[in-house]
Amino acid sequence: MLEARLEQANLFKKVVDAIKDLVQDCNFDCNDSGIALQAMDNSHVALVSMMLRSESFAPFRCDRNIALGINLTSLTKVLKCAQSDDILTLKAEDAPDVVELVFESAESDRISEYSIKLMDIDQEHLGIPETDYGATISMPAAEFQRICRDLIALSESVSIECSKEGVKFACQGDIGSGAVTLRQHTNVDKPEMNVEINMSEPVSLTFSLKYLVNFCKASGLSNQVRLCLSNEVPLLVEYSLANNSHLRFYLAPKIGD
Amino acid sequence: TQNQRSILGFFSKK
Repeated sequence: MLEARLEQANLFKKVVDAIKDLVQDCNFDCNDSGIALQAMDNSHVALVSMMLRSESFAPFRCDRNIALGINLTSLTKVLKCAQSDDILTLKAEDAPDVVELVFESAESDRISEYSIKLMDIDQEHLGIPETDYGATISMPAAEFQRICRDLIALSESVSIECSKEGVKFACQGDIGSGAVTLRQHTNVDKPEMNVEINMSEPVSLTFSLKYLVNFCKASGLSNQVRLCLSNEVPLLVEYSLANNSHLRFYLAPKIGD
Repeated sequence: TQNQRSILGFFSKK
């Protein structure tokens, strides 16, 4: 059986909120290392990969591998019933028909119990190769969100160029063009504002802004976002969570013929 | 012109 107690229901709410517009029906794969999710969007352009490690829960118990097939719209409806500082416990039997969600108020004696019917989801699992990326950029998540939202007003696509000069986000559209360049930057008082650029080779790639704006819905999960790029491979957009947990998005590039 | 690739072209099915 699965029993996973999360001190902050809000964390799970934010994760589901961040991915629900990208993927609809997902298997939450539970085993003794934690709860993982991998899902592609309908057009097979983007991939979501979430890992909530067992250390993020207290207690965490999962005796055998259980796949919880859940519709994220249904899950969102139930998670709305949790208050942000509630404690969340996920429960399921070994061969479950339902997943149970228990919300407990830390301050009062209220206990709310909900269940969601599970679905049989035949999901393709993709192997993501270990990649030595040509460029890795860590930057404030809010800054990345701002850049993507600003540039989508002008164009469908953004080119991300990483060179010795820094990282340049540039777009061209019908009304004109836009570009934002960031350089490495250390803020001693506010390290969450740091921009760190590690580059082993110059990288230049083009991506759909629609997807990047969608990924940025995860901005509330982490102060910083990490962008990993290599020429002609998918972009990795990573939001680190506590206890070595993470929410990762992969986006296939646009490539000229 | 730049064409949108599929993620399936990069990651293999397990």
